[in-house]
Amino acid sequence: CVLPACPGPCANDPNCEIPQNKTNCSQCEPITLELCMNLPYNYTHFPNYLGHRTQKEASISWESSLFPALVQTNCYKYLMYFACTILVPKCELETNQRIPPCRSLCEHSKERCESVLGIVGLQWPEDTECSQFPDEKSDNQTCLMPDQYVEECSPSHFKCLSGRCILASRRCDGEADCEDDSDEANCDCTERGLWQCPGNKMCIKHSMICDGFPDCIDELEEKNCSSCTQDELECANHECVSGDRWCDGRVDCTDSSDEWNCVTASNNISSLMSLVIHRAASDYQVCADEWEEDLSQWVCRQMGLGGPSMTVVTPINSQHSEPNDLLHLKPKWRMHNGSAFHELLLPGHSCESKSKISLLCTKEDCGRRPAARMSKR
Amino acid sequence: ILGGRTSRPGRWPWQCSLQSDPSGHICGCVLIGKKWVLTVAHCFEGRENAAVWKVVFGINNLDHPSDFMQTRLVKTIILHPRYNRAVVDYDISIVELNENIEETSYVRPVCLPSKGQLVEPDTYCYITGWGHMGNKMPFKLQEGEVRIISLEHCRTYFDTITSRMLCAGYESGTVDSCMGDSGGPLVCEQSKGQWTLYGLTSWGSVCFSKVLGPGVYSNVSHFVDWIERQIYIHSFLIN
Repeated sequence: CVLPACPGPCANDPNCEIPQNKTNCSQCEPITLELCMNLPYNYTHFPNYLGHRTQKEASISWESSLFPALVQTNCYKYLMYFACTILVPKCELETNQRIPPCRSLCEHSKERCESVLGIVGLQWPEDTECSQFPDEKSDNQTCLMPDQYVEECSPSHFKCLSGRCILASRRCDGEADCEDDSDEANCDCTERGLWQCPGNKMCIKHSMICDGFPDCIDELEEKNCSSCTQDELECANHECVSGDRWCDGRVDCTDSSDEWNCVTASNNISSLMSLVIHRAASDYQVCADEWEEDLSQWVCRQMGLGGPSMTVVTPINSQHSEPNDLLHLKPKWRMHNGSAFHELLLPGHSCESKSKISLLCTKEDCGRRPAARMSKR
Repeated sequence: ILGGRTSRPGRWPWQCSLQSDPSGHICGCVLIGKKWVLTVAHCFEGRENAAVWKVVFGINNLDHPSDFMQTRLVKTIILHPRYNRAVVDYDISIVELNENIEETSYVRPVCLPSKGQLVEPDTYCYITGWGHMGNKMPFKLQEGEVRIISLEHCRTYFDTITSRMLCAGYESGTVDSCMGDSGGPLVCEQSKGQWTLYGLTSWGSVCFSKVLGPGVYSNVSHFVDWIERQIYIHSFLIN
């Protein structure tokens, strides 16, 4: 809870804002750790038996990647179950009590699997001393033992026909990891609930289609993703925005792609070229009236080229460019400090100087380190 | 860094330390611009709030603040929208500092590769960091020379290698990155004396054990477009 009203033990109770729950709140919380979402219980209690204070901490812990990897070795049938009882201990809703695993479950897990860890130079996690858990034969304390319904594999695993659990990332990876090769059977995309790229056999999640990120060869999954009208343009995430709002200095696409690459200048000395603004799907040049060196720096920085710049004013070749092919600086452009350069420009003004701007931008110096200090010996 | 050596102060002026109280150093990071730093997305798991972080530049010994040290707070954390925790894919993030650093001999940005500029297999490059050395955590910045390994060859070690990753190291694992190096640079010297960032330390096999294999780095060349766009958006469009 983010409210200060929920002190100490109630901090994790989702209902702690309800007045009467400030103190006698439930200390059980729903299990959210994906690794342990198929347990015969759904509520847990923190801190756990590894000293993690929250499920978030448990989810990024060393043990939460160690145990699933160890389960693949088939060292003990109920290892994953044991791992979950210490990562996300059961919480008894009626009593708010944390229920530990029985000592024999811990001892069997450790006996069978500790030696496997030794082969790769790893130790069994320290905090799991089995003597801390109740002995189901002598103590009369409740503890957890697996029954025949317990899942041996976690949701992050694929279960071979032979019963072995392998990490889901090894399913259909082209290498047989199950003794019976069952992880390499039925691997075409649709059988795995995936989409097959046209061209190569690559499988991608349906959520990756038309999401603006290339996955298939030639970005085929990003084709025909929108139906923009004649006077609209397609954003990188395939939304449609009217053409006249393209490169107007205001973000209209939710991924801001209508404001990308709006300015072009040359970045190598050999091909000095005019400064070009791509606005509303047309290209414009920039009139030289009132141009200042600060503006050249502004344009170059906007293009990620913060090094020295060179500005050249060139006469407009009247045969080739119509007056309305030019954009003009807004009066008081300096007040727009910090915004995109192309926002400072207006169409449809006369260009007194009959000249346009050509610009060369260069990269800032980078990647150099000071010469080694000379120290006389 | 396993199998490396202590660096001379000022040798890697783009290296920074991503710190969060009370732990102190959590991850490495790399200066790429006056107020822009790269690191990996997995460093922010469980600590997504920018307010809990600070970035320290110009130090060699974590335990001895130097005269050249500069510390900045974090204004914005931009995680790659496709970062995938399960297979550590798209493991990259951009950090916007609360104010510009001052460029000195000890605090300088590294170059980013140009679009499509890739580093060739068998090229020798450097990794640096304050991560685990296999038997202890160092105070002084460590450096190690590693060789770039082709993705095909790397796939013989790990089966979740994607084009967003870069592999470097040695079959024997003698020189490798380790816990605490994450987010730090893998840099290669291009034209005389100019260094370019090709990788960010991301993951690998357990590095203080006998398990062998190379280290896996986020492939910066794959993300240059995304990096430049995010910097442009956060500099000129979000105000």
